[in-house]
Amino acid sequence: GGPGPRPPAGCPARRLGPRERRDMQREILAVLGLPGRPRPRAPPAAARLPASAPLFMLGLYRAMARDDHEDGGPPARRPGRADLVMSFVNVVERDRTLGHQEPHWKEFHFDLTQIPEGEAVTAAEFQIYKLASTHLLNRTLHVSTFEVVREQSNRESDLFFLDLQTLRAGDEGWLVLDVTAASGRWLLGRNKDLGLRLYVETEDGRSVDPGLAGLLGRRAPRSKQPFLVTFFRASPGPVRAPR
Amino acid sequence: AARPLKRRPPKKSNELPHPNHLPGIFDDVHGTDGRQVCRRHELYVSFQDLGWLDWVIAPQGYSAYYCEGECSFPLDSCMNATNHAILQSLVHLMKPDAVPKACCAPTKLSATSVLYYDSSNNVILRKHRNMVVRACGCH
Repeated sequence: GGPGPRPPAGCPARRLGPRERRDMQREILAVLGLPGRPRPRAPPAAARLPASAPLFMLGLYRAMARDDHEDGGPPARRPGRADLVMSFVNVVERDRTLGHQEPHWKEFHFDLTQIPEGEAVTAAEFQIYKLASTHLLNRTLHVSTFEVVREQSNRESDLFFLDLQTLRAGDEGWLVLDVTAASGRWLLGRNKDLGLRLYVETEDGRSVDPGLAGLLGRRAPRSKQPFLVTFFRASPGPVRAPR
Repeated sequence: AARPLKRRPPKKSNELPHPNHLPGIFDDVHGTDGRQVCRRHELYVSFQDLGWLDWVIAPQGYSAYYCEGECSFPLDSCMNATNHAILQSLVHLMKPDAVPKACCAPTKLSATSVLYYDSSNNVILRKHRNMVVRACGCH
């Protein structure tokens, strides 16, 4: 970096060898709490398009960086008290759409194995983009979100209710669903994927295919693909173990 | 003989040297023997220089600063010092071989945030506490 500290008198100034430099980098990575040595990233051309999760996280980063500089100022709404935010793009998507028996639903699975130990979840949101639906005029729709607690082979899965949002079929934009209530189980069963299931109903309780209601899944453009974002607060400052 | 007019003692300003007051270009930042008094210095940590940019999304690096300089008695006006540091500096004058000077260290630290990919392509935003020196002083 910039003009670093001058070595105290009597300490010969010397450049680090490649191996020492790698050790130093690993040491700085450990202080920064960043896992492992970064892999060289050469994203394929398609991946260079802006993706929904990084775009959202970049907005959070700017809010947090502003928070850092306005020391002591009122924390921005988000990430507020969180000191670690992770975003997950969904790994598996399953639909029970038209042509299948009702009710229709859309299901997303996320790999949570990267969630670090000792972090308390302060909030978790599932964000899914909704286009204006041309099939349902401008009717009122209810979108309910459940956690898939356990899948059963011979009957419906065990579900745990998380959130309900009401919107108009003609609305367009990001739908933010609160899934914080599901986080209690994550820390217990970290190696299990998180399954989220969405149902859409009209006012009179008729089941609607989420795709027809305008909800986008994995086949959406990269900048509109659904993702999960989780806010953590570290348990009291971990003192780094002596090496 | 006419008593000389009593000069009013200058009004004693009672504010403490502002702990974050960094020496301006006109402040005498050199101690008696010409060495720098304890203060904050520029230090920029560049992820680019560390070859991480292929992995850290933002920032390219950040100003971390560092503290360096003398804690010689009388502690300079722009220095922020704990009472202990003042005592230690005094005892050092009496027993220089037995007790070292107080040392120049951060008195206020703040956080910096880093946005990066983890090994599963998830995007992580982490706030790192105590990574930026806001003010220095003698301890």
